[in-house]
Amino acid sequence: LGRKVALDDEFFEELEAILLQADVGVKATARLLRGLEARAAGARPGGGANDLINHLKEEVLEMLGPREPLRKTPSGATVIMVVGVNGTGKTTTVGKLGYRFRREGSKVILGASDTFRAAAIEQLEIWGERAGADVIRHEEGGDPGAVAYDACQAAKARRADYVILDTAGRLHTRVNLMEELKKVRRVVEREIPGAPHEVLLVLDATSGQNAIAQARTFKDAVEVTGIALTKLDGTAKGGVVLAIREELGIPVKLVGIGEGLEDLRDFDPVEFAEALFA
Amino acid sequence: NLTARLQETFRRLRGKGKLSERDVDEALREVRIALLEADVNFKVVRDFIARVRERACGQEVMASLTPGQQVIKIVNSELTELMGGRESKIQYSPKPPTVIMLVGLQGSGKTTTAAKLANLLKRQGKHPLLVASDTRRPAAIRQLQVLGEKVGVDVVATREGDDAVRVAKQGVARAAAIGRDVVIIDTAGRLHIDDELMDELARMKGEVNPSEVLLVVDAMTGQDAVNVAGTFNERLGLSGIILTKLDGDARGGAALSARAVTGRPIKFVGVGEKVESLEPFHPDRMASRILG
Ligand SMILES: Nc1nc2c(ncn2[C@@H]2O[C@H](COP(=O)(O)OP(=O)(O)OP(=O)(O)O)[C@@H](O)[C@H]2O)c(=O)[nH]1
Ligand SMILES: Nc1nc2c(ncn2[C@@H]2O[C@H](COP(=O)(O)OP(=O)(O)OP(=O)(O)O)[C@@H](O)[C@H]2O)c(=O)[nH]1
Ligand SMILES: [Mg+2]
Ligand SMILES: [Mg+2]
Repeated sequence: LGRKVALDDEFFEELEAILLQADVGVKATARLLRGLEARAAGARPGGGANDLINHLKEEVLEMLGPREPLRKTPSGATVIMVVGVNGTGKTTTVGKLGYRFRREGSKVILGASDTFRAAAIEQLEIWGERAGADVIRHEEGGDPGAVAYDACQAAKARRADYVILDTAGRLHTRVNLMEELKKVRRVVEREIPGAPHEVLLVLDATSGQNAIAQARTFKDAVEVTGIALTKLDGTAKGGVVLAIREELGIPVKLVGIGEGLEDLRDFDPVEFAEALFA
Repeated sequence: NLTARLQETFRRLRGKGKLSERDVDEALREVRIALLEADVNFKVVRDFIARVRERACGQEVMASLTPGQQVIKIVNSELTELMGGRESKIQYSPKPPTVIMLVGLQGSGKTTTAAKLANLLKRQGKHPLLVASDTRRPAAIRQLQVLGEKVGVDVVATREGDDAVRVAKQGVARAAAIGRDVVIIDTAGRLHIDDELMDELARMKGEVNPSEVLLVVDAMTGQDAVNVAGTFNERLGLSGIILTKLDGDARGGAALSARAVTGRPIKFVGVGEKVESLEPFHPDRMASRILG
């Protein structure tokens, strides 16, 4: 194994630094590197640093799992609930998603279930206008469940293809607010069979390990089916989604790459793995 | 938690007899893991551990009957010192109005913090004016107006799409004209790597001459905190930091990263969505929170 020069401690330390600085986290990084050591041990002699990095990318892809598309119901309106902690990009993502479905020719209703935050309803109305989607809203301070109810009724009456519910940002540690969210989900379950078909947790790519606690709590409360990872146009890598996929089984479905109507992409695991090492 | 893990580590190590430097390194590995899990930046952790190592290899640990506790004490005191002093005050200008600019990434809590700060200063006897310089985000102006109404502070606003720098200048001029002593400027969230928008902030600073340029940082920010704080400080020059959403359970390592890379004081912390939820920064509490 004379050509082992590239596979020494220093190289592994460099890889560890890259992963940790990408917010992959201590445990997931250790798992990835252990897996890599196992592969390196069995690797052909003379394989260099590039081989290892490619192995590592494969490990990352394995952790991320296969691509999972957004769920769509074969008949009636598909209901998508958008949830997450404060400021992650939920309202903006609802607007972008509405626009995407409109471009595909679908009829879209947006539900302004954030009845709490200052000017949240106005913000969503502007996005609805931009996307060409109807916005169902009540007054500020109203009951979020009632808005969800009306949005579902409107979807049935107007034969909408999609209902996208924007909810208020809430820290996962606020038990009463998580109860409120569960209630919104129950309203939707009652009104449309199979709903909500998708519960998207919006995570900010700049967040660190706390995103795992967020994902766990939101999953337990309202059964998150996918993640929209926003603000990937910044310098943060969003590595925390590896641990979330591995420990909680939640796949990333969408990524936000800007503040404009079109800045939404399907999650591409290969591109993501490449970007971790860029 | 870390204390328990360190005590366990030392219990095991002491079993072999006298402590060595290698034993201390093993203990410091536990500290390193705790800091990384708390989202302190990788390089900041490395520098911090190197700094602590020297003290940790000294007599206070080696000769102690409870070396684990000693290491915790050292780490805690070094971390508290790095967190800075308790400077939870606004730097007022000798020539009013005092201008405060709030800057930072998208969604960090600037608009809400602007209203909170106005509320705080009003209660301290000041006469603040809020300026809605985020002319970009949908309904941002409206958001600040609603919050301004809530705290009983006037908001200077024009229209979405107007030039942000001009609105800021107008706001300051208005404050001077009606005798307000503090102007709080809410700016649009932006990426530190967006040159055009960072230039806009630099121009705004040049025009309104603020005594405070405060970076608003989300407490759950991870490794990227070092890039964001570093770049905002380089491009603009910051006078301080406000850490938001500390009412959650994020350990808040971003605080140490931001301090380490800018040297600026963390002046206030946001601890909720209500306008009263702004508190002075406590370095010792932050240190123990980060250590877990
Ligand atoms: N650069 C960038 N900014 C984004 C992205 N997604 C959202 N934003 C910005 O992030 C900020 C917050 O977005 P919102 O949609 O208001 O976030 P939210 O989760 O609805 O916030 P709350 O309802 O207050 O909890 C806004 O300035 C958005 O323009 C993204 O993918 N990239
Ligand atoms: N729990 C909690 N929420 C906060 C705190 N500060 C702000 N928020 C919430 O975080 C979200 C974003 O706050 P904004 O004030 O809109 O953030 P911003 O930085 O102005 O956002 P942009 O203008 O889009 O960059 C809102 O839902 C706020 O209510 C805090 O200290 N604690
Ligand atoms: Mg919102
Ligand atoms: Mg704002």
